[in-house]
Amino acid sequence: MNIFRFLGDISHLSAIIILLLKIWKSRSCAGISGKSQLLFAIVFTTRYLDLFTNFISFYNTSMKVVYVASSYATVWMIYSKFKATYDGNHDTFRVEFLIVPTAILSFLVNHDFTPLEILWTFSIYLESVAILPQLFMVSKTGEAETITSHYLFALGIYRTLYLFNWIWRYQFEEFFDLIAIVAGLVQTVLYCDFFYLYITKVLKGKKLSLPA
Amino acid sequence: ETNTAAKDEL
Repeated sequence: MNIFRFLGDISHLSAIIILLLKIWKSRSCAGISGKSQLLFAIVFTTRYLDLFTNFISFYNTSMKVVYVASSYATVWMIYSKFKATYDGNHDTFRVEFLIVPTAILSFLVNHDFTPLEILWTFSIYLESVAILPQLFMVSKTGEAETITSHYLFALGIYRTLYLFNWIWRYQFEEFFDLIAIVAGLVQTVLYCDFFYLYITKVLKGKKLSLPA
Repeated sequence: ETNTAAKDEL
């Protein structure tokens, strides 16, 4: 464990908590893409199948449980509890264009052709593009609530910090995983446009508005 | 060298 990975996990956890609280407190999922949350639930499910078979540490196991539980709780709130506030007309990204190519790629490019490894690889590839429906929805509605932009910032920063974690691990642990690194780079690049708007607008107290 | 995948990471 190193400071970058720890801060990354904290940032990821806070993003998940921010979103949960936003929906629960405001009893509304307006502006939130249910499709992205569905993809995140798939990402955590396919990545943490070894949750009960491969104990790494209490921290690792407890964080995985929290991630999986909160992603399902978020999906449940969007599609069930507060579905009346779900803005389906703006959440129109074709997720099959994300799921199918990443599934095929995980069969072609992986570290080991075993079910668990392929599912892990699929979850890494899918996570790198899972935010697209949400970013697409924000660009379609032309703006996002400030709390939603904080959620997106925390979520984007987490994988950016993981990039530094991989540099650290390469330097000091002679360790690197090209699949995770390349997917993490793609994931971070997708946020660049949003990061720019967040830093130039939201941090100056303005509302986040994307050019529609 | 490429190590095994980042399985100890979240």
